Amino acid sequence: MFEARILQGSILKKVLESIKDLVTDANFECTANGFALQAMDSSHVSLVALMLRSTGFDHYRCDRDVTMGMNLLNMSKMLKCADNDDTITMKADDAGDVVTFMFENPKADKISDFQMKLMDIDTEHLGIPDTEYEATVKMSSNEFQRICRDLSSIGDTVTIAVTKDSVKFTTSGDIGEANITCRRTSDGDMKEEKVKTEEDGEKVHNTKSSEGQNVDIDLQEPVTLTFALRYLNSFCKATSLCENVRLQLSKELPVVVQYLIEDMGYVRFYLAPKIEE
Amino acid sequence: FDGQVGLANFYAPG
Repeated sequence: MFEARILQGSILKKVLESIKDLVTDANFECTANGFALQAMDSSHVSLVALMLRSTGFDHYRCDRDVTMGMNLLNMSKMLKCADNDDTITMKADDAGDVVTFMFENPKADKISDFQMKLMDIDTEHLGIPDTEYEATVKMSSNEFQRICRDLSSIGDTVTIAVTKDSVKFTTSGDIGEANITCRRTSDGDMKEEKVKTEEDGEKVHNTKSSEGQNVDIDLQEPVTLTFALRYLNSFCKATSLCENVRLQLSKELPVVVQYLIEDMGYVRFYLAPKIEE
Repeated sequence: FDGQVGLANFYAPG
């Protein structure tokens, strides 16, 4: 028997919204530790790893390990039927072929249950070793989303260059090029963004970091890597899960983009870099 | 080749 009850159902809804466009079908691993998932996109270029620890649930019971194969689009359809302030309970029998989602409103006067058929999914699981990354950047998740969105209107890839004082995002395309530099900041510091295009030369925006857009950089070695923006933009669908995003980079390794889920765990995205031929 | 490599270049199954 697997049973997991989350008081803040919106968290589960947001998690699904953040991964459903990247991954079609995925196996959720239910263990005593928690509710976890590892899945690659269809091109095997990016990977999502989700962990919702058992201790973060209001109620959690897992008598024995269960793998639940789900179509994420269908799961998302079901979870969309829950209100944001509903409590969500997931239930499955050990040998069953359905998962039940139960939604309960705060007044406990409306209770819904939805059954979804489980699937047998043959997936490849990758072993991701613990790695000491050369550069770790922590910044506002909204800011990261904004940068990825803005740059994708100009180019298809972004080169991320981390030094001890700044992280620079660069792209180029048919219409020109763009550089956005976020300086390592502390409270009240100014953030500088430089956007350069062939048409209008160089514009410099200085904006107060009034929204807590501090950039923390932990650097062992300066790193420069290039990534496809369309995947990063997809990862940014997790923005509402956490105020900050953590980027981890090392030469010749996939970037790790992590959003912490308060008191519960994380959703991590891995993206293989683009390499020179 | 657009320079995009797969995750299998970095991580082994397991």
